[in-house]
Amino acid sequence: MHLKRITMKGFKSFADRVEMTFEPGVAVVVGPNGSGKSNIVDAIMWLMSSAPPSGMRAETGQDVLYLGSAARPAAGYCEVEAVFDNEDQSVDIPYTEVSIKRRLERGGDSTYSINGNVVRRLDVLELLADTGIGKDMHSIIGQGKIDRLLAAKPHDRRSAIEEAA
Amino acid sequence: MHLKRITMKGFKSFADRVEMTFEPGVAVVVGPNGSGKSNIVDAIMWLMSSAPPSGMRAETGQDVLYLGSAARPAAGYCEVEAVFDNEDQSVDIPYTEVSIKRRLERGGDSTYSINGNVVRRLDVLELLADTGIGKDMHSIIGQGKIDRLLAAKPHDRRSAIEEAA
Amino acid sequence: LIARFDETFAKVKDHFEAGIAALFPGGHGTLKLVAPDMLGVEQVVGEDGAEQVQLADGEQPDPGVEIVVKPAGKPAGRLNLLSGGEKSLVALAFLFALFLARPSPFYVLDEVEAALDDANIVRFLTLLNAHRGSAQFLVITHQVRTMEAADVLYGVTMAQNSGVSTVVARRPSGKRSAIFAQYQQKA
Amino acid sequence: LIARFDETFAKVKDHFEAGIAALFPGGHGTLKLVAPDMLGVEQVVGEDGAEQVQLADGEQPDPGVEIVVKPAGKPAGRLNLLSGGEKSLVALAFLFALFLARPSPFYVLDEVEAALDDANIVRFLTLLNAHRGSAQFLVITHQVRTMEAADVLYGVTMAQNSGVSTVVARRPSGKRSAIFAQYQQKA
Ligand SMILES: Nc1ncnc2c1ncn2[C@@H]1O[C@H](COP(=O)(O)OP(=O)(O)OP(=O)(O)O)[C@@H](O)[C@H]1O
Ligand SMILES: Nc1ncnc2c1ncn2[C@@H]1O[C@H](COP(=O)(O)OP(=O)(O)OP(=O)(O)O)[C@@H](O)[C@H]1O
Ligand SMILES: [Mg+2]
Ligand SMILES: [Mg+2]
Repeated sequence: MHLKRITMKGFKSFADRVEMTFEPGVAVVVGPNGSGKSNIVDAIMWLMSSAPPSGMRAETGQDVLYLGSAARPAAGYCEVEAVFDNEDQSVDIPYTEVSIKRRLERGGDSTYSINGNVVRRLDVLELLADTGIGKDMHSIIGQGKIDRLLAAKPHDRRSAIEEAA
Repeated sequence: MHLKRITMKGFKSFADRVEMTFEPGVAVVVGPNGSGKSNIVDAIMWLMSSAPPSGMRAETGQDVLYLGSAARPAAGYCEVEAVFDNEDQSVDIPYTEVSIKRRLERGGDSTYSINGNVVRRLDVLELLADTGIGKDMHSIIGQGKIDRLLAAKPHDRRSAIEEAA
Repeated sequence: LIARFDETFAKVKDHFEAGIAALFPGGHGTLKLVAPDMLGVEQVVGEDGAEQVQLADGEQPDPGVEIVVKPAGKPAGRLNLLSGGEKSLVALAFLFALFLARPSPFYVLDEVEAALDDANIVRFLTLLNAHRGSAQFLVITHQVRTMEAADVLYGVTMAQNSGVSTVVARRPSGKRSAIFAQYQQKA
Repeated sequence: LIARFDETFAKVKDHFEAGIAALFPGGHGTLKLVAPDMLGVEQVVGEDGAEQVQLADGEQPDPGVEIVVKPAGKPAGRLNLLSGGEKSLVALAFLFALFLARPSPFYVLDEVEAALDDANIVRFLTLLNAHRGSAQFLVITHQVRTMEAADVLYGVTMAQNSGVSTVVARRPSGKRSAIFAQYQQKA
């Protein structure tokens, strides 16, 4: 199972729809300070993890919606989708491609869907748990977070290993 | 008033006596990870500030003494000295050069001296207060500490300005 | 004491606004005095019937200092919207504003530009360069551009697995980088 | 559950030791199970009279995991003695050990090598390169050496003061840097 593409629209500084396609190997993301690189990481966390808004550098759930500027109105909704290749059937679902999507309306709630079928957040988290993307998302190291692992208590490091068990 | 030189001996990884002479302008310090660059900053904080051991990345006061290795015994004492040029008499002391020194014996206490005369810690801090090196040492930004200023509460930022008043 | 604070605050604010203008081309920022943090305060009614805040021990709490920054074309306000590099730049603008209001004989900056991209490292060095004549800076770095800005370079090393630090001073090669020569002409 | 933890712990430990050997030439490190954190535990005396610890609710607390690292020629032990760059390297060794014990379809690393010097960036990239074939990595960076390691490069920009991000993908120029070609032959 590997990640084929990520699409964002209306999420933080990604006011316009942006699609990134991936292949196995190392994809390196570069760009000036403040251009939106870490916002991509926030989009992945927002879609795939159970973290609260502070996990995406937001105070409230609505903060992830594009805020607008003098030249452009704020977004009415935001949407993030990830599509995985499931040729190896590593996820027990009868599709060769798995799409996970989350959409949030301004002032409203989020809706999740898997391959176009509306599901609960829990369904998405359970699907991902099978793939090795654990609940605590240890596979995602946010900016400035590399040293947190060492500052953690011995008990927290144990739970990181328990999750890998 | 400007800094003419700093001398360290037995302080953290500076087992042997090391002297750095300075001139006005920009001195840039480079070197591999773990070579001892930030230990120089700790030495300056240890000598000139009222911060507790945690301000020098130490758990106890004795942690700043060179710990030794298989090839070399631990230091029995450590000493840090800073010499300032006082030609402009900005410090109200009848010398054109001002030397501040701190010495710590293993298992013992620290002694401070100004131009060779043993003084209390308070005397050193008062001498430095006149020069603009405030008690909170805002003029020293330790590694990884640049973002702390923004994370501080509005009240803490106020006290930084009060200190500059 | 309050009068001195107000005077210093005004100075720091001016320097901060100038610093942000230099570090965020097209953007702007300022410092504001804000209502004191409500922790530990009580609402009391004064003789004149108006509501007042006071600290539990009866003192009037001082207002705190809020930082407001708006990079060009971006939403205004909250510091937590800024990126890692943008936060470092704002912190540097605040620090240099403090330095200008109350000069110190020397400053120590330990890898303060680690989160900056190339263009912002140059802006930081230009800010540093503007103060080169009036203060001493001890700057620790791994960035090549910052090394080029040195009047003198110190190399800290440990002989092979010795665990003991030594320091060697050397003059940088004559070519202070072209960026600074250009700056010098402007200054 | 305990049996599975022990088995995974042993695997993570092995990978961690190998990671430290690669990142700290001449040094070594390991993971140890340590007595549980004494917060919230009570000392009770068991039937056999021996002292035991248990959680306030009667459970036996699990041991925590301690990281021990000793760079060559330096004092052993406490993590707080390590430098900024050394701490990043130890954290990376621990992460890659977790990755190996429980592979994930993709990994995201946002400026994890910001505190490293040139030589250690190359060691980090060599570690990354060793896993290139078995996983996907999304690596955000300002370091030129890391850009050279890319299979594909994404440039994120905002048109002049628009505040709106766009992304452009491009193949890196054919020359994956010499460091990796050398590594490839070894692997
Ligand atoms: N809801 C939002 N609407 C519009 N813009 C936003 C929103 N949230 C954050 N931003 C903008 O996104 C920018 C930060 O982006 P991000 O943190 O991804 O930068 P970055 O590319 O990682 O930079 P650095 O290299 O400094 O880490 C900020 O300038 C901020 O104004
Ligand atoms: N009391 C001590 N005795 C001997 N060595 C010590 C002592 N305290 C710290 N050290 C050593 O000093 C080293 C750290 O030095 P320092 O933090 O100055 O590195 P640095 O040059 O700033 O590196 P970086 O570029 O990674 O920030 C550690 O490897 C540690 O073992
Ligand atoms: Mg970022
Ligand atoms: Mg350091």
